[in-house]
Order: sequence, then structure tokens, then C-alpha cells
Amino acid sequence: MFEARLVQSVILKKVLEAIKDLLTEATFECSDCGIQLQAMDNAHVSLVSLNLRSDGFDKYRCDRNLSMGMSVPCMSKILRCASSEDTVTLRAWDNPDTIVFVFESPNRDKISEYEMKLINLDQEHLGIPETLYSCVVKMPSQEFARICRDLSQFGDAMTIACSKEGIKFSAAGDYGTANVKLAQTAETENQEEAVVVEMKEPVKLTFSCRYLNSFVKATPLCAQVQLSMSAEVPLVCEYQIGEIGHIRYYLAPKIDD
Amino acid sequence: NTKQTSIMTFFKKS
Repeated sequence: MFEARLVQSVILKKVLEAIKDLLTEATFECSDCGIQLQAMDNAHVSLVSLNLRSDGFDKYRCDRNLSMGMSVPCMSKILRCASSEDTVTLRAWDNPDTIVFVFESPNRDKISEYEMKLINLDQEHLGIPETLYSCVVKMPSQEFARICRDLSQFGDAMTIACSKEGIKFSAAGDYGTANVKLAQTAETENQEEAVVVEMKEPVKLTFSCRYLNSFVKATPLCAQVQLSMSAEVPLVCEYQIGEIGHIRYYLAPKIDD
Repeated sequence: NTKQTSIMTFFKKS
């Protein structure tokens, strides 16, 4: 049997919001360690990697490893039926063809059950090589979301340049150009507002704005986002999910034609 | 002009 309970269903609601732009279906791998998902978008430009550790759940039981193929829009619809204060329990039997979502109100006077059919997916699993990145930037996630939104008005692509001075985002298009520079913040008490650059070598890479604007749908999950970059390899855009895990987005760069 | 690369160029099937 598989059973995973989260007192804060809002976490799972936010996770679905963070993946539903990119994925239409995905296999959730459940094991003793927790729930993992790895899936590419349809165009194979980006990859989403989600990890929810079993010890982050309020109750977790997984008697045998399960691979559950799920429709992301359907799962998203179901999670929209949960109130943010509800507790959520995911439940499936061994060799399941359905998964059940149970939502309980805080005083347990309302219990809702939604059963969703699982789908058979033959998804390709990719090996992500261990990489030491040339630049790792931590910055407020809302600021990153805002920059992605603002710069995407100017062009389809955004260049991210990281140096010891800080991080610079730029876009160019028919209307003109846009540049936003963020300096590394001094030691600050408010870590959520900090911009921290760890740089071994400067990096300059160009990425599709459309994908970045999908990644920033994860903003409600975490006050900070971590961007890891090296020349000519995919960007890693990572959000911590409370004490339970993380979501990482990998985005293939655009290169000169 | 830039062209979009695929994530599969960088990460191989495992």
C-alpha cells in the first residue's frame, strides 16, 4: 500500500501550479525515500525534476515501489478542489490503476475523496551529470519572476550574464533593449532579500523567456531561487519546497546559429 | 540569431 499525508495541502497545490505549464503527463515514482518525478516538456527543451522526501510528509507509507503515470491537468483540477487549510492524503494499492486524493478540513467535518485514473506512460528517464557550476546565484524568487516577466516583453530570449559584480539580465527585440543588473547584497539580516553570487568563472548564456516564465510559477513555493550556470550547459533553476524537498528546472540554452 | 538546443543534447537516456 502507498499512503502519503500532508497536513498542508497548499504545498501540493503549489507544486502542481509549478509544473502544469510544462507537463501534461508525468510519472510519479514512489519509494521508501519519497516521491520523485522527472519529466521533459513536450518540446524536450526543459526538464522538471521534483523530489518530495518521505520524512517531509506527516505520514508516509510505501510498501513497494510504484510508478504512477498521472495526467497533470487532471491532478491540478483535483487539487484545486482542496482548500488551502485542508490536509491531503494520497492513497493507492499495490499495482494500482487509480490513485485517491482525500482532503480533510481542519476540524474534519468535511472529507472529500477524488479518485483519478492512472495512465501508462513510457517516459524517457535522463541521467543528469554531476556538474560543478561556474556561477551559482541566489536571489529573491519574486525579483526573478518580475525580471522574467518584464524582459519577456522585449524579446523571446533573455541573456543572463554573471560576473563578480553581480548578475545582469538582458533582452533585445524590435522595440529596443532591456537590461536589469542586480548587485550582490551586503551581509544582510534578511536572507530572503539577499542576492548572493558564488562565481568561479564569469558566464553568459541565453535562454527562452517562455520557459523561464513557466519556471517562475514555482515562486510561491520559496522566497529564494537558486540559478546555477556554466558555459554551454543547461541552466538549473531551483526552488526549495519547505522542509520536504525541491523542484529543479533544467533549461537548454539557446546558441548562436 | 540563436537557435534553441534540446535538453537531450546534454542529458543522455539512463
